[in-house]
Amino acid sequence: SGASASLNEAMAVLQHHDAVSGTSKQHVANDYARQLAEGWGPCEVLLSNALARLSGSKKDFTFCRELNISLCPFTQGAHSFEVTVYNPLGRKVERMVRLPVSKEAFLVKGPDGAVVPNNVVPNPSSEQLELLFPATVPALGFSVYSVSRVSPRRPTSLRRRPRAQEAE
Amino acid sequence: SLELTIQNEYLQARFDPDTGLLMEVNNLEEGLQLAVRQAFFWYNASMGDGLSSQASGAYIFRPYRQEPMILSRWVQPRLVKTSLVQEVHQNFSAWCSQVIRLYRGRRQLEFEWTVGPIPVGDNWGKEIVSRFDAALDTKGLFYTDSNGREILERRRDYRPTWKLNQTEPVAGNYYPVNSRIYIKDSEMQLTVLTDRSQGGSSIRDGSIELMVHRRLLKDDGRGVGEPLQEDLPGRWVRGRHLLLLNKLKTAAAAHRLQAQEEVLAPQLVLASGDGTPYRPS
Repeated sequence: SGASASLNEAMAVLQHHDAVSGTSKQHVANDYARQLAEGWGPCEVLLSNALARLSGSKKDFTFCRELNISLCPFTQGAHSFEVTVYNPLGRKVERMVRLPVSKEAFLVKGPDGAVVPNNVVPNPSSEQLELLFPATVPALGFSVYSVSRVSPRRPTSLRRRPRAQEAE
Repeated sequence: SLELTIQNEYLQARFDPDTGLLMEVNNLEEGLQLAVRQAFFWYNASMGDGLSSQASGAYIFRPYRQEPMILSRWVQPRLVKTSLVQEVHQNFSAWCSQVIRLYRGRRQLEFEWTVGPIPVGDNWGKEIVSRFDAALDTKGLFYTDSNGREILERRRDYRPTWKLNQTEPVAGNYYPVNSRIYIKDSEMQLTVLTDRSQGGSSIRDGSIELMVHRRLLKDDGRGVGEPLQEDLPGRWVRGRHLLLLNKLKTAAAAHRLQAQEEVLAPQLVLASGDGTPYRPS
């Protein structure tokens, strides 16, 4: 079962001015980080339960805590996966989703099954590839996008030329 | 020597072919053009001097010299253009790099910086800032927010409720920035949205700077009892600044709506595909 009480408590502790401004001693900062991390675990379960109920389907939801540094073993290893984008704002938003991946070609489909344009771009800081696609999310709601790997299209320059041309 | 430009339907950013640094931003929708340079600088942290024994530390920002040193006068830029995004990758040093990014359909220029571990082998504490220098006559004024709610006017070397004797020309003009800082002249406004609380200022007219990382070697004697040092090899941070250029009358709507989308950003949850039907029981 999920719970938000421990994260609530950790957030309450972190209202202390030392945590807000970063003026705590190092071992206290470490403890703040520990409390936040321990509080977030049961919250992930809570969010998974909520999403299962709202979507009508129970899944093994995965949270990538290191997306900010372009690390997500799940998206980097999976052949296909779903991305649920939740919008906490009271109006529709459009957002570019970035996910670290290890391959270069993907097929992304939106909530209505339509193909969504996507690109794979290099991230120079982490030397990773990142999948990029635009997501539209309703107010206080979520959209589910499906992503699957496809074979990369052959670049035009690598296509075989007719023999006569090769000889030239 | 080719001029680098990234552009979408609303914005254009031009880069200096000699330095690889940003040199101009154009708002194509509103017909605005502004010369803006952006680079990373570092302040040498004070360990105390003849005027005061106060060192720069966790509580106190006190640079040794008032002029920061530029991290690199030029970068080797790398351009990436796809149908959804156009990016310029800049490498300032072994420990500071940046991607300047323009997404299709977006009205802001994104700066994703990666800084650290800050080297301190030379025994100099360092405080790293990202600085935007624009051709705007701002008359000593700049604006910072208070928890994303009230925007407060800041005047250089001035406090509204007492006569200030300014003894720290840089640190004495630094203010908390929780979500945004901006400068303006009679025609246009340049706004920078942050993804976290940072210290910021406008030390010169037309300039905005935000402190992105710091690593210090001496305790400032204000209670923490430790220098703002890190375990070897040190920490690195990555964050984003969003730059908006607007006419005065459209600026507030632009930065307020965009800041909402940053503070309450969409959250991602991943799953491996088909699940089993959910039953409340």
